[in-house]
Amino acid sequence: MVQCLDGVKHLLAVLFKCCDLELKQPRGLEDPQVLARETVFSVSEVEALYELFKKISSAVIDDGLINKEEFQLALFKTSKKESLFADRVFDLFDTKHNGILGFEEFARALSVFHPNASVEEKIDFSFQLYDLKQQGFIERQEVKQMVVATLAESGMNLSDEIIENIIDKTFEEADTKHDGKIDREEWHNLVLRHPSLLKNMTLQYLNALRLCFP
Amino acid sequence: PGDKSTRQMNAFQLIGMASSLDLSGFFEE
Repeated sequence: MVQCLDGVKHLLAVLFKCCDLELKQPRGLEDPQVLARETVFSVSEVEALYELFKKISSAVIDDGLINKEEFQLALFKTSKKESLFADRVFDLFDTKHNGILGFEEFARALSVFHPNASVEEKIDFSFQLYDLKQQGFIERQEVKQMVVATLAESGMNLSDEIIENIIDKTFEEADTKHDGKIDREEWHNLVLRHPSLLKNMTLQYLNALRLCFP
Repeated sequence: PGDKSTRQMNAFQLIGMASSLDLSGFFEE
């Protein structure tokens, strides 16, 4: 019986060790060629981007990973600011869903913001940004939540009646299937009618990466 | 502001304006 318990303990220890290794993020610049092949960045841009990553990831804890505090600090120069959108963007960057960003996650996500990235990639990323519950469609309630949160963050004041009115008109235009939600196809069509919805999806800085981080 | 131009925006344009989400902060000192 004791031998059997020891065996189980040993098995669990091995299992935890495996899980731990699995959960650890690859740190550092492992293979710039692979990232350059799979993103819009060139090898030298990947290397320049890594310099930016090192700077951001060492702001609070120098562990070669970006946590949410460092992410906010880099964006707003303060970690105190409440931002629903910064939270959403961080969550979308965090494809491994472990609350920290490795360089690969950072580079792959920023690639979507490159001026040379396709409009389709940008439309898809922006759709996920608004699909708070990740259900594959944007609900009216999600839009209201974001409007209210972002207005509050910016100190803008609009009455509930005006907000409801704006959302009504938005759904009248976007929800062409009249099912009370905006799916990817409807989002795609809405963005094509209003390209300004993608204006924050392109970062001109990414064209000058090698100049910023030689 | 509840001015006319704000009310004529769609909800996503309004969110974009109010959120001031811009990743260029990454590149600025």
